[in-house]
Amino acid sequence: MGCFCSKGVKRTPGYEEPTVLAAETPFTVSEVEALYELFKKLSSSIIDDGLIHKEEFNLALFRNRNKRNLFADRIFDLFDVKRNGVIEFGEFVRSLGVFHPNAPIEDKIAFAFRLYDLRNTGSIEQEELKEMVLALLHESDLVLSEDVIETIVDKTFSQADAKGDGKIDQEEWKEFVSKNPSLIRNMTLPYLKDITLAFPSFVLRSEVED
Amino acid sequence: VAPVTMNAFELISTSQGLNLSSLFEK
Repeated sequence: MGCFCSKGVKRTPGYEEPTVLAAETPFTVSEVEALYELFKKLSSSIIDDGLIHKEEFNLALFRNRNKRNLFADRIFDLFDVKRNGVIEFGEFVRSLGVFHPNAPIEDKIAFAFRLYDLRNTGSIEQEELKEMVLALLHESDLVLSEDVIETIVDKTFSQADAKGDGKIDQEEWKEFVSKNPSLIRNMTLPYLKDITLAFPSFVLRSEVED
Repeated sequence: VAPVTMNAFELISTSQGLNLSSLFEK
């Protein structure tokens, strides 16, 4: 049965068919359609062009479009697969798919690695780890002395850098996460399982059966 | 937990910038 509602609906420039995205991600077609509702909201919050700009991303994350945050920047850059400065709908869904509770754990581990490999060198270096700790402290009320920061970074590095070559590669990262599974807890958003409840309007009009 | 005993990655993972659940708040 066709749907009279979706005919003539204006789609955003990077729009991709929910059936295609559902086939490539852990989302059902209904969930992709619900994500489109969320995407439309986020991508029109400042500039109504159907693309998520960094300011819109920051506004949604922090309620502040001008807030700068190293980790939010990294997330944005990883979502922006085409590297054109904006997040399109397909990029949004595929990237969020990694955060789905049913996504393969290997994908979550790999995504976290890319997130922390700040300079995209294929490994996490000690300087990068320290830079991230400092960025975290900068955004929180936590105050630690330089000595304590060094101790935390050194200790973590000695545990994760099994080969002792001064950098954490993907293999070492995988091993480290398997011993410390809480490290990728933030790579799962339980909310994604309820996305159709949060954004039901389009789902009710969906033309495709899951 | 005293911060000095924390794993640096564990500390980092608490960043608000990594908490994407905020995207879904209405």
